[in-house]
Amino acid sequence: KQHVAVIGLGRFGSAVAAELGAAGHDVLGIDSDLGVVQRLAPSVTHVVQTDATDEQSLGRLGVADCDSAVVAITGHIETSILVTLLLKRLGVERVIAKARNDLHGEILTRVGADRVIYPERDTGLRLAHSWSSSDITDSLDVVEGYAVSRVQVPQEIVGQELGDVIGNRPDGVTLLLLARGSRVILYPDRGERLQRRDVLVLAGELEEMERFFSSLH
Amino acid sequence: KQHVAVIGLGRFGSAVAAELGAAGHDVLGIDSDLGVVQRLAPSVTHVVQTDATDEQSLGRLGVADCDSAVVAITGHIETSILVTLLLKRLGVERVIAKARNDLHGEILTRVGADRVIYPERDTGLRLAHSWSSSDITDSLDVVEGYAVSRVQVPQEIVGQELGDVIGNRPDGVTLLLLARGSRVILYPDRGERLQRRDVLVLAGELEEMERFFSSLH
Ligand SMILES: Nc1ncnc2c1ncn2[C@@H]1O[C@H](COP(=O)(O)OP(=O)(O)OP(=O)(O)O)[C@@H](O)[C@H]1O
Ligand SMILES: Nc1ncnc2c1ncn2[C@@H]1O[C@H](COP(=O)(O)OP(=O)(O)OP(=O)(O)O)[C@@H](O)[C@H]1O
Repeated sequence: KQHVAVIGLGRFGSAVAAELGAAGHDVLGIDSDLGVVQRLAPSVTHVVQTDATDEQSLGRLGVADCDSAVVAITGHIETSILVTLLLKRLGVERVIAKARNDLHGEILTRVGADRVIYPERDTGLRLAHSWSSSDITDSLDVVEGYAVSRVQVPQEIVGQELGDVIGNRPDGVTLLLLARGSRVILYPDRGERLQRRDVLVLAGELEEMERFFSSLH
Repeated sequence: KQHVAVIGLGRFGSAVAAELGAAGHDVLGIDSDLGVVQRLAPSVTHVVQTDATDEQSLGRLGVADCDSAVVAITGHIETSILVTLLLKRLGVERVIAKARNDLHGEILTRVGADRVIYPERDTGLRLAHSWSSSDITDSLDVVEGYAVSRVQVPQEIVGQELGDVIGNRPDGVTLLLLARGSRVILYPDRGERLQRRDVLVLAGELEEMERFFSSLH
C-alpha cells in the first residue's frame, strides 16, 4: 500500500482521497479551508488544514515521505503550479495534477508533474464515445475507433440466448464477459440466457457497436 | 446518425459537441457567450449564440426536433435546471445534464433529466481505481472490486512471451486483448512477444491487479 498526499479536497480531490483510503492506502488530505477539512474528516484517513504553498508546513506534515501526491486545485492556477513544484523539490516520486485547460497543463508538465488530468474534457469525450446507445454505461478507448464498452442488458433481449444475440461475425462485436450480481463470467457459454440486470462487456469498432445496438431495438 | 443539441460549450460541452460532430452526428451547439461561439465555429457543425433559457429562441432553432440534448452548464444552477425543464417540455427524448454536486443532480432528475453526469467525481474515482500501477492508463469498473484496465506495456517485460508474463492462474488477471499500433488482436497467442508500444487490456479483481503489477517491477 502507498502513502499518498491529496492537496485540494474539492469534488475531484475528495473523491480521490476517499476512494484511495477505502482501498487501504495511507492518505493525507490537505486543504486550506477549515470547513472542507471538517466535512471530510470522517472519510479520509488524515485530513489537515494548511496552506499547501507553505513549504515549511508541507515539510512538518511529512509530505516528503509520500510515495505520490495529487494536486487537485484549479481555481488558482498559480497555487496549483507552486504546489506541484514544491512537491517535486521535496522528492515526491509521482505527482499527478488536475489542469483547468491546455495552457495550465503545459505549465504543470514543465514544473515536473508526472501526469496531468483534464476531468471535464475526458468525461465529455467518454460520453461522446458511448453515444451510440443509451445502453452503454461506460467505455474505454483502446485505439482510435475501437472501444471496450460496458452495457446494461436492454429489455428487448432479456431471456434470449447469448449465441442468438451476439453472433460470431468476425468483423463484429465480441462479448468479453458477463457480470451478474457480483459474479463475473469470463467468455460465457453461447447457450447462457440473459437476465434483467446483467451487464455485458463488449469489444469492437465504434461503427460495429452502433450497428449492433440499433439491431437490438 | 442523431440530431443532438449541446447547450453550454465550456470544457465538457465543447468536448462532447466536437467529438459527436466528428463521429458524424448532426450537432447544434448553443452558448450565450459570443466569444465561445466564434472560437468553436470551426469544430462544431452548427454553433449559435443565444440565451438557452429563452423558450421562443429554442423553438426557432428547431431544438424540439433533436433526438437528444446535453445541458453542460454548472456555473448557474438555476440556468441548468430551467434549460433541462424546457427541453423536456419541447419533447426532446433524451436529456443528459452535467451536475455541480449531488443536490443539483437530484433537482435535474426531478425536472426530467434522463441521465446526470458528475465529471470531477467520476474522474477522481477512476484515478483511484487505476492507482495500483502507473502503467494503468484507464479502467472500467465492471462490479465492485473487479475492473477491466488498459495498460501501457512496462519496459521490464518488453521482449518477453505473453505466456511467461500473464500465467493462466484461474484467480488471477486475464488478458482480453493486445493493441499494437492501430491493430487489435483479440485473445492473443501465448507465444506472442511483447513490443515497446503495446497496449494490453486486462480483466481481474483489483487486489489481483495490484499483485500482478508489483510482480512486474
Ligand atoms: N493554497 C491552498 N492550499 C491548500 N488547499 C487549497 C489551496 N488553495 C485552494 N485550496 C483548496 O483546494 C480545493 C479545490 O480548489 P478549487 O475549487 O480551486 O479547484 P477545483 O478544480 O474547482 O475543484 P473541483 O475538484 O471541485 O472541480 C478547495 O477545497 C480549496 O479550499
Ligand atoms: N443561459 C445560457 N444559455 C446558453 N449558454 C449559457 C447560458 N449560461 C451559461 N452558458 C454557457 O455555458 C458554458 C458553460 O457554463 P459554466 O462555465 O457555468 O459551466 P461549467 O460546468 O463550469 O463548464 P466546464 O464544462 O468548463 O466545467 C459557458 O460557455 C457559458 O457561456
